[in-house]
Amino acid sequence: MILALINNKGGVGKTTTAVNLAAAYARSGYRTLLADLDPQASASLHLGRRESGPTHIPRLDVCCGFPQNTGDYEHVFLDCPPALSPLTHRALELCDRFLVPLQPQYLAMEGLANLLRFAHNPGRWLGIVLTMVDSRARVTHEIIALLRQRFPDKVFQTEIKNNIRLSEAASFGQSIFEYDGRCPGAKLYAQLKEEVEQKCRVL
Amino acid sequence: MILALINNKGGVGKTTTAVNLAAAYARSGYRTLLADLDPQASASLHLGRRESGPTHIPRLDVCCGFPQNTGDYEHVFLDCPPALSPLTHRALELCDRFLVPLQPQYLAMEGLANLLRFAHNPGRWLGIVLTMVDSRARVTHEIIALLRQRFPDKVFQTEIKNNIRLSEAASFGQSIFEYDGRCPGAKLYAQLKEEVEQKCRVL
Ligand SMILES: Nc1ncnc2c1ncn2[C@@H]1O[C@H](COP(=O)(O)OP(=O)(O)OP(=O)(O)O)[C@@H](O)[C@H]1O
Ligand SMILES: Nc1ncnc2c1ncn2[C@@H]1O[C@H](COP(=O)(O)OP(=O)(O)OP(=O)(O)O)[C@@H](O)[C@H]1O
Ligand SMILES: [Mg+2]
Ligand SMILES: [Mg+2]
Repeated sequence: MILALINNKGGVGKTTTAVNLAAAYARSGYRTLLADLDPQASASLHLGRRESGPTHIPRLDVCCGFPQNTGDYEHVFLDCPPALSPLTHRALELCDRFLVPLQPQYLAMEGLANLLRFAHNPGRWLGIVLTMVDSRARVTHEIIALLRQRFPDKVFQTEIKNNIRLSEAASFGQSIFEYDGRCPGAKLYAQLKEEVEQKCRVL
Repeated sequence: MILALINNKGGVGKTTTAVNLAAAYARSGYRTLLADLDPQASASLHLGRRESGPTHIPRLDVCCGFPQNTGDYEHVFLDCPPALSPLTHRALELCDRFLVPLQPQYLAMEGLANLLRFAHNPGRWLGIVLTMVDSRARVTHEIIALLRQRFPDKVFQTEIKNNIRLSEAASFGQSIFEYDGRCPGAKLYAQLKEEVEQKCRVL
């Protein structure tokens, strides 16, 4: 299964989600590839690598740019840059499904409408993953309720809360599972992996 | 003076800084233009507009895309999308100076080196504005110290702390000054405007 992480809004947790989902799949035994389509190469840096090859996580490889050969892997994750560009278009063609990491804010809703128009093939849309959720802010709960109402069955139950350990892990070149496997961020990404796997089976 | 806000890393506070700096300049009496170069149009949305024209803030206009005529304005702010693209290149040619809003994280340092190579005319670089500073995180202070040592005189003294009111203001189509003029976010952006103005005079 080839899964793309797409959102033209910047800094919403695309790379954090791609890295930790790919790590969760590798940890449960799947041969997994994380393709870093972002010229900033943040997904590779997040795993402490600067070019294609194996990572320190068993069964998880990283490749910079589009993968040449996906046949060797059971699951492939495409981390996209924040733009509706030809590159993102190609990732949408290549993937079996795509996920939209989204920070629950009003301005984010505008971008989502553009993104779904750009993706014009809604059949592959797996859904929305809520990221960097700040449960203290009043607007957060209003927006999540709006999203669940507007896109029933598309918003994952798992909500990834704001958790500083997630960005600390990236600074140390690790997935959240090696950096701090007992923190809420690790539990939430493990839970998200189960939910993604289940949703892929159903569709 | 034409000032561009540039960083290829997404979600680091480019738009938030462009909007609140432009509003601070307009509030102190300057005829100001905020040019929204991002196809996502978040700067215009942040001020409740969907096309070029005056905003509800006296002396502040918004334009979508590159400004045709900057002669009518004393200060122009260019809000750029998160990419080192031809559009960003053009903004770098057009501006008198550019500012790099930066979230103090390890991965952010990598992107900065690329950005400065891309900008290849460092004379116009006004400096780094630290944004979304989370003073609870240990890595934050380490990184700020590294940046101040590595780029002496380039990192602004004003550090914009994490403050949920800044993102709430955006949801309501207002600058921080109308939304909550007494919160830390408003004081910090007012202080930043003074520091930017002073630095522009010196160079
Ligand atoms: N749940 C979370 N809690 C706290 N910090 C987070 C969380 N998810 C991501 N972050 C941090 O937020 C920042 C943005 O995340 P990330 O780089 O994954 O976003 P992105 O969408 O890939 O950005 P870009 O648009 O530049 O590709 C990073 O510093 C990351 O460490
Ligand atoms: N100091 C701050 N404290 C809290 N939230 C902030 C702060 N600055 C910005 N934000 C929020 O962080 C998110 C990213 O900010 P913003 O959209 O300004 O970044 P950007 O760099 O313009 O993003 P893009 O790369 O998509 O253009 C927004 O939701 C914004 O409201
Ligand atoms: Mg990314
Ligand atoms: Mg922006």
